[in-house]
Amino acid sequence: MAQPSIAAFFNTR
Amino acid sequence: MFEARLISATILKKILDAIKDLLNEGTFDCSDSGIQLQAMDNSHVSLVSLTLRSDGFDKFRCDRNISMGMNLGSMAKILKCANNDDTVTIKAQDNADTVTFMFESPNHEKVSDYEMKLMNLDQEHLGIPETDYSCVVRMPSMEFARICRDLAQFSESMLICCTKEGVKFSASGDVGSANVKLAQTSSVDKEEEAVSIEMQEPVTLTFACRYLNAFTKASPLSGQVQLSMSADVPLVVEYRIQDLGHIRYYLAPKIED
Repeated sequence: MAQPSIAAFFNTR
Repeated sequence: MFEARLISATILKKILDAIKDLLNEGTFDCSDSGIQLQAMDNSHVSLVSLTLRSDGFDKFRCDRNISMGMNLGSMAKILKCANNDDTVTIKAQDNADTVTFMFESPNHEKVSDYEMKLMNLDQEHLGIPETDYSCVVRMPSMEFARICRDLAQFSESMLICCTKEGVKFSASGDVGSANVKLAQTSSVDKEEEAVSIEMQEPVTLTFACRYLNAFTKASPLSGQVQLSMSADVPLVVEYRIQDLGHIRYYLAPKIED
């Protein structure tokens, strides 16, 4: 299974 | 001028223990509402979000918003120099490149101060959207730590399956498989021992044990931990810090290759 980066879920402010 | 005082150094030591395995450094953003730190771990898999409210401090003064980038290893060295019952005061001048930690013994007969260089950290802030979660589980933090430790022996990933009957933690690997089921408690002597589940929809998600175990380093901060889950969005593991704030960890579920 793959581990997505947390950054993919939240917008950069 | 920034100045924040806590009656007991223990709480700050526990907060640092809860983040220093995941983060090498972090920026403490200080404003008159309190102190916030938000940072992704070194591999950008999880996110740590710490909020300490100004009204939770014994004394809090922040004339101008300041961001203090700190090396957490250095901060840990300094906090080791404080006794648990020492009062701790964090001080910085506006636009300063250092921060001072002052420790005072309860009888005020010993006062120490440690000055630490600040770092310029170029950290991106992530906007975390408000989410209504399908399942919210509250359980004793020590129980969650125990389950994460036990199941990590079997696999690098753990399945969390939440229904209205209860929550099940599973792991399987070469050795075999492990399942731990917790039912919602009907009555408990102490509120801290309760397991409670608020469920809109059942969820089953897979998470990396390594990160869950890192999050449980916050267990000494709170008797209870809250797990908020929805399909395809990051899990939130929250520890409330009594009268002061909270620490939240975000971890995306693993996905099929």
